[in-house]
Amino acid sequence: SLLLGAVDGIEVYSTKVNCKVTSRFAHNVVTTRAVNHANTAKEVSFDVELPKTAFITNFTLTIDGVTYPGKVKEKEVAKKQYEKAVSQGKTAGLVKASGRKLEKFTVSVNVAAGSKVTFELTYEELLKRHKGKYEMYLKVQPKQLVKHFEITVDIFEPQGISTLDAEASFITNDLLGSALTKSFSGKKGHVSFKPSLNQQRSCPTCTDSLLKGDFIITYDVNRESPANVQIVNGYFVHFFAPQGLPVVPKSVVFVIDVSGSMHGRKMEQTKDALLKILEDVKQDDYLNFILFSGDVTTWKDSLVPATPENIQEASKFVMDIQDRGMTNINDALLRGISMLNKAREEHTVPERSTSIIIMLTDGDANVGESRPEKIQENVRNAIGGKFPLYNLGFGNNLNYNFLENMALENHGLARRIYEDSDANLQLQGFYEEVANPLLTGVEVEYPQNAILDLTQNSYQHFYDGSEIVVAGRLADEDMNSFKAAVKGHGAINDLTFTEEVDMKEMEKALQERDYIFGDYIERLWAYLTIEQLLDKRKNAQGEEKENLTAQALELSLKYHFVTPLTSMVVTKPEDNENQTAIANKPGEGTRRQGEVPGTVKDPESQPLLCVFSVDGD
Amino acid sequence: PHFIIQIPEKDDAICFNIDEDPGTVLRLIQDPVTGLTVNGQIIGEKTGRSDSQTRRTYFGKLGIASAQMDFRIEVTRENITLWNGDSLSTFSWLDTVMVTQDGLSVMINRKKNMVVSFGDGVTFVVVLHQVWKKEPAHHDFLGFYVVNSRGMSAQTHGLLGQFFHPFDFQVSDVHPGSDPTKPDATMVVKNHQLTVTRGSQKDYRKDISVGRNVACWFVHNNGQGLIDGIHRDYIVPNLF
Repeated sequence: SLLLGAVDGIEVYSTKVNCKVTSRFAHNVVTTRAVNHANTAKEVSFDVELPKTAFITNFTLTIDGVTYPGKVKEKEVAKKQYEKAVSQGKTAGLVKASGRKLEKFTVSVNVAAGSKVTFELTYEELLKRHKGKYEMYLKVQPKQLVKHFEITVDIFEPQGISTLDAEASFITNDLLGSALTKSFSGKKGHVSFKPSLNQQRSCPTCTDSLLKGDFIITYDVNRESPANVQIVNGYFVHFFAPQGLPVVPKSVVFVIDVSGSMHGRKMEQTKDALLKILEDVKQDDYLNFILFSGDVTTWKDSLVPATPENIQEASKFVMDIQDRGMTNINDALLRGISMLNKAREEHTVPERSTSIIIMLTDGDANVGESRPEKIQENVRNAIGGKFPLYNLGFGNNLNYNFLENMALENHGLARRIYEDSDANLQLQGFYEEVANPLLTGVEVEYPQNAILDLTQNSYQHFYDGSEIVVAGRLADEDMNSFKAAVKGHGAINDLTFTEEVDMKEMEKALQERDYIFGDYIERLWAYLTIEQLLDKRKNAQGEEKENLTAQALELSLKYHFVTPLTSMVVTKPEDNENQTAIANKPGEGTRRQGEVPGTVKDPESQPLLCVFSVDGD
Repeated sequence: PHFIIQIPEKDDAICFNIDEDPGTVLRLIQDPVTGLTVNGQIIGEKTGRSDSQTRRTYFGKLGIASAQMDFRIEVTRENITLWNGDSLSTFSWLDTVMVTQDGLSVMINRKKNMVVSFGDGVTFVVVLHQVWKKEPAHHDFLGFYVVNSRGMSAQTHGLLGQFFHPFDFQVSDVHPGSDPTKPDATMVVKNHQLTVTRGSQKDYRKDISVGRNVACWFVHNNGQGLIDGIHRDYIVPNLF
């Protein structure tokens, strides 16, 4: 979107969002062009909301035909410029958190009278499969009517596209609906949204835009075979998503924070979600509830099967939950872990079943062991890598980094539950994602010495509707064939899926890859590698952390990704003064202060230069 | 479908056809001791010829079941479905996957074959015969081979199963038949005297496209006299 500092005189004549997706890897370019028709300079801000999972790869400003490209630098190097400005009492930031899924990139520049400006932001992300679909999320919010407004999405999937849909929350009538086209055939899919000026008006005589909301594209690919391997220029990616397997029974312990801070709406939403989840629990599953405040209580002493009678009793238990007291995370988690371990040791749950522990909390531990590092250590030792821990952080007032670190080091993940009206749906949604494990102990194997720089290739679970993605580099680009095997434990059997790729056939199959962009597998590999290195780094210490940081930094710089380790610097002429701005990619950190977008003047720098910096933290 | 019974002791083979209406299910193997059964459902050609003398029929669906393990496999020309009790796993002929559990392994080789082994004593191979999609007359069809039947009991029966036990036959009086390239002869088997014709059938286990010719004595009239009873005795209502 383009926010005009002054409406009068500034015309935004074009905003284009161009997305090219190749094998789930999305390359998005947002371009806005404006002209200052006024007699004086005007400030123009360029706002783009992009997914938190995306890495910005470029930002350029073009003023009167002169382009000022972005340069990705090591964060500390870029920050020195920035800190000099900050030390003079000025702050600036280009990216800040924006809602659940997005972060906002904002740049302001002064545009001289009669001058044209073009903003172009590029970002890339790997679309992840949830509940059987890949989702691309775009936020649309132009601040005025735009003569040429266009979103185009081209999707190329070598496996073939099975479904494609595009929905916009603001498309409410047939008139605007006609601006949206979507089509797919074979390997190619296309979505275009091109509303005319009249279609953009909120009413026939209005000058404000009704384009305000979410634009979501969802699609999936054909899955004639459970796996698909693609190889281009010596890099490969292996997608694995088998279908038609029975669900592995699970033993699940819900560890629920019922401390005083959960009082009211949070508690009600939690109870609503748990009641709904209980309706979805399968008969083969085992479950229990552990409630914690200052002390820890359990519904049952041990895990019980999800018989209709037990589910009925569990529902009654959930309805009667009352909030009270303080927060004892340590003892609650240890109780849950011990319960799962004991059930396994005593064979009271099926041999071929999997264990999951899900904790929901809205605050920091303040009773019993309250040191986060010590809790992490206790939990890590108790679980011993045997099953995943999922942490759901409710609300903003909590140490999310702690929850995330703890989940990551126990093969799980953390998720924020936002205190909105649909918090119960968020909880249910999370449960649905992990409710249907089809395989456990998944190992993806390749011929020894044939591959290098492999991304994560072992997973505790494969969940129905998701996808395992492994990428790497071939040691010998001239090899004729390539074999991959995926081993896992199913509900009843052990399975080994084998995928053999004939390089010549692969070449033919991917001939159309130029349709999108040629080096997508290499960039996908780099993206995935950086993402995983950054995750590992969160729990690493000392030399290991340094090594992980160095590897991630090297790749970020090489592939021009703005990650938490790098910053992007853009220079442009500005008011005969040097200006500096920086943006920290806002992570899910603890009580993070939002960065303030803006520009900072740095009188000591070279004249006619403005330095913007974009980075991720 | 055609049946080939190889008799290694005699270094020879006997073959016969079973001609029945498409949709008919035939019992191929039934072992009351191990609980293993194999049934096959017949399909015809795309252009169904009703004349039983000229029409060709094949197996389009196979059902392999182990009552003891509460395990079933349904093989069609598109999919392979495994049931463990009520739990269902579905694979396609595009998969290459090995499924293992106690006492059982199923190996699906993409677009080629499926090897099912029950312990060390029983191994079956199902071959997928794919034809050109636009071929006007023929469908894809399935071939079924018993590679190892050591683990089957002496009570095993069925169109194939009855031949797992040693049996003897004698061939004499080889003389020219109606086709000069295929001599007729007299076969004495199971106390029957039959007129048989020397011919050959294909074994596709190793070479799925060309196959290997197996010379055999062809028993006419749906194997009458060779098989116990008549072929209609082997018709069953369902695949399982």
